[in-house]
Amino acid sequence: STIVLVFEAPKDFTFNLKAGQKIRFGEALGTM
Amino acid sequence: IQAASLTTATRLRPVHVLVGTGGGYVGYWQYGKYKDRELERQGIEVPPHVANEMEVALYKSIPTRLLSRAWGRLNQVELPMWLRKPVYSLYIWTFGVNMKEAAVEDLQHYRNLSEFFRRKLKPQARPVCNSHCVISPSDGKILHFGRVKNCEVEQVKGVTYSLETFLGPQTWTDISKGEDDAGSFQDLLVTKDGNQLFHCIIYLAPGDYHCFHSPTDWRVAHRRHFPGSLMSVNPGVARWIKELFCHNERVVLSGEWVHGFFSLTAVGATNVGSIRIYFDRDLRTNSPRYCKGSYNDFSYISSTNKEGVCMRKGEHLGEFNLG
Repeated sequence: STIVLVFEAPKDFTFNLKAGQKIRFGEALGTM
Repeated sequence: IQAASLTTATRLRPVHVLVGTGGGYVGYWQYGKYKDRELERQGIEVPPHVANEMEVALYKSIPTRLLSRAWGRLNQVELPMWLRKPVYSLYIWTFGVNMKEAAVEDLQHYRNLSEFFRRKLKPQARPVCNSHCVISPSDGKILHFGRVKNCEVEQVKGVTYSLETFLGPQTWTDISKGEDDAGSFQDLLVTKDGNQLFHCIIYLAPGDYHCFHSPTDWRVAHRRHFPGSLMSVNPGVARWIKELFCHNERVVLSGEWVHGFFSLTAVGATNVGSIRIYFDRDLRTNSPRYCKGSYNDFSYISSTNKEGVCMRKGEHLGEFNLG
């Protein structure tokens, strides 16, 4: 199964992720 | 020569033809992968081999929904006490499940695999990050993320799908945008000047914790349920089938957060065919009958509830179920 988030945010929103990395519920996805 | 060819033809059996063609296809496929590796070794980026229409149609013809419901029925069968430990231990070993995080570690507690699959975690097992406005709604693997450009979203690097096909038409709010600035579907979604549209795709592997939570503080106003196929969403398949997420059964929750539009979509798969949203008891997924390409809408905003459903960051939102 898959979860897809689509959302609007100010231009300076940045993800602190790497494609392919494992992630757990509650960990930061990104911020302004 | 005539006699020799005749004896050869009579000795040739269908199994030989099968082995010959199968072997030939595998050899051709391996040669293609060898060529890709050589190109990558020279630093040349190789575009992913996307399935053609015939291959997609062939894959979609597999009765994945029927298989999924049968798999679900099987996993609802209550296991006798003596069988629970070996069955769940095999599952734990196969998919690398960490039972120390489970709210109930005793394997005898779970009556069947379906219950085991829906296990909850100890509250302290997943602390919610307070310093970031968006958190991961679930455990999993980040398939892709970034800005949405030209209404296309990448499911994995290099393989895209249409955002409008995925979310369906923007009819969940009465947007009063003038004709001239209606622009593309993407412009319809962005409600505040200067904002951009972002996306993130998280793949949940079979052994992962399969409940999902609210990724931020937001108000859920609308649910759109797309019945559909239940093809595997494994990263390898996501690299092979373009628009995979637009074919599969999915539930789109949309609403607003502090910066405007926000949506979370749960996409089903073969072994995880059902999606539950805790505050939406009317939602029924993976039903036997549905019209291809259809979807059904439901609004959480009513005359008595102007807000919709308010969700706090980290709050329990829903779960995937087997079958």
